[in-house]
Amino acid sequence: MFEARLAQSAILKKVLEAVKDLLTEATFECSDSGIQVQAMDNAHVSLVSLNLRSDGFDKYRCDRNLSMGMNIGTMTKILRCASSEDTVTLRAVDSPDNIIFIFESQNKEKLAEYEMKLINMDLEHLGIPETMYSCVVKMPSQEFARICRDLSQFGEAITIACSKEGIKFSAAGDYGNANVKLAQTADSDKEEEAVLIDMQEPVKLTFACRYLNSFVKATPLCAQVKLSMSSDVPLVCEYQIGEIGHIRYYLAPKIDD
Amino acid sequence: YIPQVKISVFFGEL
Repeated sequence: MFEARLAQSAILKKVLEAVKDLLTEATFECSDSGIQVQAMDNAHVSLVSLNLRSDGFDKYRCDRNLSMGMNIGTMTKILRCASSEDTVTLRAVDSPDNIIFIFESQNKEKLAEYEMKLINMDLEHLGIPETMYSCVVKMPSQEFARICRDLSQFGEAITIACSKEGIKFSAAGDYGNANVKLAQTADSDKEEEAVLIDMQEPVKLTFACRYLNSFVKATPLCAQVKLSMSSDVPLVCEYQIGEIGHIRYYLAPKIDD
Repeated sequence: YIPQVKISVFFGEL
């Protein structure tokens, strides 16, 4: 028997909104330590890694490890049927054919149940090596989303150049170019608004806008985003999910010839 | 046009 409950469905709703542009289906692996999802987009250019720890749930029971293939589109539709304040419970029997979503209103007067068929997916697991990154930047997630959106009007790729002074985003296209520079914040009294750069050595990498603009759909999950970069290895774009976990997006850089 | 590399080039299948 698997059962996981969150007092507020808001987190799960935001998680689905954060992955629905990239993933059409994904395997949710449930164990007594929590729920893990690792999936590549259809073009195999980016990888999403989601981790929700069991101790972050109000109630969590997982008698036997489960791998449940979920259709992300359907799951998104189901979660849109819940209001953010509803309690959400995920329930499945051992070796299940389907999963049940139960939404309970705060005043306990409304109880909704949605049953979704699971899909058989062959388990693919990629090994993500532990990496010491040349640059790790923490910045306001809304700022990052805004920059990606603005600069993707000027080109299909954004170059990120990071040094100890600051981080520069630039894009160039047929009819012009744009760049945005953020200086490292001096006084980090308001952690959430600070731009903090931990630099071992400067980096300059180019990434496709369409993936960055999918990653920033996770912005409602966390006020800050963490960008980890090293030359010629995938970017890691990470959002903490409250006290329960995180979502990490990995994106291969564009390699200049 | 700058070629795009696949993520699976960097992370091997376990």
